[in-house]
Amino acid sequence: MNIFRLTGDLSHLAAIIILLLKIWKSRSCAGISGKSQILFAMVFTTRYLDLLTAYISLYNTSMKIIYIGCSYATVYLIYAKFKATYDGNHDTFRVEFLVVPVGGLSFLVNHDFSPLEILWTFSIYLEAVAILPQLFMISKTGEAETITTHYLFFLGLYRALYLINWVWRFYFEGFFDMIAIVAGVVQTILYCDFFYLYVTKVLKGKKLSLPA
Amino acid sequence: PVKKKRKDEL
Repeated sequence: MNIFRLTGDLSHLAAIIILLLKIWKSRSCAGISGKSQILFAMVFTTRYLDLLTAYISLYNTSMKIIYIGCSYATVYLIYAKFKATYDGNHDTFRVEFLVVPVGGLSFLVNHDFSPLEILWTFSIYLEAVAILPQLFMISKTGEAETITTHYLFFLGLYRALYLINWVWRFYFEGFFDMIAIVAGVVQTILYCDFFYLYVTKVLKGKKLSLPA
Repeated sequence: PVKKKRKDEL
């Protein structure tokens, strides 16, 4: 464990908690893409199956359980409890265009052709593009609530910190995982446009609105 | 460098 991976995990946890609290306290999921949240639940489910087979540390196990629990709770709040506030008309990204290619690629490019490894690879590739429905929805509505931009900021920051973690581990431990690194770079690049808007607008107290 | 396969990252 290094400081970059730890702050990355805490940033990820912060994003997940911010979103869950935003929906729970405002009793509304307006502006939130339910499709992205379903994809994140798929990412955690396919990646953390090793909860059943391997014990790495209390930290590792507890964080995985928290991530899975919060992501399913968020999906439940969006599609069940606060379904009336779900903005389905703007959450129209065709997720099959993400899941099918990602599924195919995880069979073609992986470290080991075993079920657990292919599912892990699928989750890595899927996480790289899982935010697209949310970014697409914001481009359609033309704006995002400030709390949603903070959620996106911490979510994007977490994988950017992981990139630094991988540089650190390569240098100090000789460890690297090309699949995770390439997917992580793609994932972080997808946030660049948002990061620019977040820094130039939201951090200056303005609302995040796109066409302007 | 060796590519350790133990998945210890989240």
